[in-house]
Amino acid sequence: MYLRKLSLHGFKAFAGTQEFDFTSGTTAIIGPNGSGKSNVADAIRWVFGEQSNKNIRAKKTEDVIFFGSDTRRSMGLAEVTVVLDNEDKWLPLDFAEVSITRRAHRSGDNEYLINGKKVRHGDVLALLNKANMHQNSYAFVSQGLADKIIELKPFERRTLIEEAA
Amino acid sequence: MYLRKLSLHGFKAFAGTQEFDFTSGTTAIIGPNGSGKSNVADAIRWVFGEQSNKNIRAKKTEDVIFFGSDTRRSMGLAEVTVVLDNEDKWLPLDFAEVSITRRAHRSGDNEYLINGKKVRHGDVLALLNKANMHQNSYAFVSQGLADKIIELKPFERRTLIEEAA
Amino acid sequence: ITEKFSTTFDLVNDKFNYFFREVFDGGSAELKLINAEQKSDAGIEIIVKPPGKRLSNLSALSGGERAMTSVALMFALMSVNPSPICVLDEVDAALDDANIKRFLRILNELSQKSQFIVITHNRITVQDAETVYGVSMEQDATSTVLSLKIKDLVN
Amino acid sequence: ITEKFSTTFDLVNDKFNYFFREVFDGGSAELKLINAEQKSDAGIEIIVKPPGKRLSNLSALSGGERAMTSVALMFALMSVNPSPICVLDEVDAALDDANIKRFLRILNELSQKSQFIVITHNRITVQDAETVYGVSMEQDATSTVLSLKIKDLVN
Ligand SMILES: Nc1ncnc2c1ncn2[C@@H]1O[C@H](COP(=O)(O)OP(=O)(O)OP(=O)(O)O)[C@@H](O)[C@H]1O
Ligand SMILES: Nc1ncnc2c1ncn2[C@@H]1O[C@H](COP(=O)(O)OP(=O)(O)OP(=O)(O)O)[C@@H](O)[C@H]1O
Ligand SMILES: [Mg+2]
Ligand SMILES: [Mg+2]
Repeated sequence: MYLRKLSLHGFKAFAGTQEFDFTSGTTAIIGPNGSGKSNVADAIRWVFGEQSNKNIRAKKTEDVIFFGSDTRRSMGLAEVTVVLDNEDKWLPLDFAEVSITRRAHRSGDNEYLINGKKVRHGDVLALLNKANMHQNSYAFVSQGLADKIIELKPFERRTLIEEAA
Repeated sequence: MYLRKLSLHGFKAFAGTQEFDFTSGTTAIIGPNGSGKSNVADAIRWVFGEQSNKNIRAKKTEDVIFFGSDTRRSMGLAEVTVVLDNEDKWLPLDFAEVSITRRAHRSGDNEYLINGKKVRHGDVLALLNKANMHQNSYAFVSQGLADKIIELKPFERRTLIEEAA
Repeated sequence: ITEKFSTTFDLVNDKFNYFFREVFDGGSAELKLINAEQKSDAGIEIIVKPPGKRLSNLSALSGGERAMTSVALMFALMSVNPSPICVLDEVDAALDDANIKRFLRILNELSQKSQFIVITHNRITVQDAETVYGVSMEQDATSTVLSLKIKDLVN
Repeated sequence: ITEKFSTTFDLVNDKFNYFFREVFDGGSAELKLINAEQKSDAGIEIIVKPPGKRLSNLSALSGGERAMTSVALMFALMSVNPSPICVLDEVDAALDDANIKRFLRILNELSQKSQFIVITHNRITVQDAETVYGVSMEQDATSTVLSLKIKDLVN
């Protein structure tokens, strides 16, 4: 399984619709300071069901919605969609590809969809757990936290091993 | 006033005597990971009377003394000397140059010398205060703390302004 | 401590030492289980020895050495129990060129089993990637995305 | 709040805005005194506006924008009340090339009054310095120092 497509609309500074087409190998993302690279990492965590605002550098739900600029009005909705390539049937589903969408409204409401069908937050987590993608996984390293794993307390490191077990 | 010479002996990984000759302009220090660059910054803070072990990445006094390696024995003493160029009489002293030395022994004792004469810790601080070099000054930025000033709490930022007043 | 935990612990410990030696070009690293008998207090200590240096429990390491040690442990967890997708945001910021090359060598090894999305400012990391995307800020302070061919970058 | 404090505060505030606009090539920055009447609780809030973007109180800034904002405030304090010696350890690690050049432009301005010792992995920062020292680790895990001529480096 790999992340084939990522589409952002109204998520943080991605006001217009922007898309990434990834391959299964390594993709580098570059750009000037403040251009939106870490926002991409936040978008991937977010669409996978991230519940902790701190992990996506937000204080409240609405902080992920484009808040406007000198020359562009703020938006009322943030939407991120990922399309996962499931040719290798890593996910125990009969689909060659699976899409997951998350939306946030100014009201604070969140919506989740799998293959276009509304589901609950727990359904997304259950699906990803089957794919071996846990919430606080070692596979996501945020900016400035390259030495996060060794900064953890001894009992916190234990949970990492438990997650890998 | 500027730092003309820095000499390290037995301080952290500087087992042998190593010297820097600086100019009054900008000096860059480069080198591979783990080679000893940040130890140089620690040495400059230390010789200027730093009392907080945390600011020089130590847990106790003896951590600054060379603790040995696979092929070299540990040492019993760490010594750092700086020679300050005082041609511009920035320091209200009649000397064209002023040297400050700090030594640490395995016993935990610290010694300070100004121009070769033993002095107390307070004398070094008093001298540096005359030169407008305060202990927790904004003029020293440690590795990984580039955004330190904006991470401070509001009342801590106030003390920075007070220091500059 | 269950049977499953201690098997995984041993596997991760082996791999941690293997990847540490790869990134540091020698030396050794070890995970130590502490307070094992007190279930909820059980924890893991990290003891490392960069090549030629004394053993240390992390506090004397440099900025780059800490990042490399952390990366070695992350690689160990990824190799024992691979996550299909891995996102790394400027983990190479504190590394010198020689360490970046060693880091990338292992990344390539692991990218057989996992997809890596790597945010970086470093030229060497970019040249090593299969695909490159540029993100930029427009006049109206919104982000846009552009797929770049590697040859555009090297010039 | 004394007379001296508020004069210094105004000076630093002016300079902060000036250096912020230099490093960000536009925008604005401001220090706000909060709880001024409660002596020991008085504090300073930072409000910034990168060019084209909305006003923010720091939490939405990127890693590089945070470092640049911090550096602008440090430069403001240094220009109002210069310390003769300034030591910076990899403050350029999170910055892209364009921001490093702007950072160095200001450093050169301030180096008339202060001596700067800058630890860096960045090629641009090295080329800009008057003197360069290389630190290396010997086989016996001890550090040695070597003064380098700039021309040795660029090759
Ligand atoms: N809800 C939002 N609406 C509009 N813009 C936002 C929103 N949230 C964050 N931003 C903007 O996104 C920018 C930060 O982007 P990001 O952190 O992704 O930068 P980056 O490319 O990672 O930069 P660096 O190289 O400095 O780490 C900020 O300038 C911020 O103003
Ligand atoms: N008392 C000591 N005796 C011997 N070596 C020491 C002592 N204290 C620290 N060291 C060694 O110094 C090294 C760290 O040096 P330093 O932090 O200066 O590296 P650096 O050049 O700044 O690297 P980086 O680019 O990764 O930041 C460590 O490898 C550590 O083992
Ligand atoms: Mg970033
Ligand atoms: Mg360092």
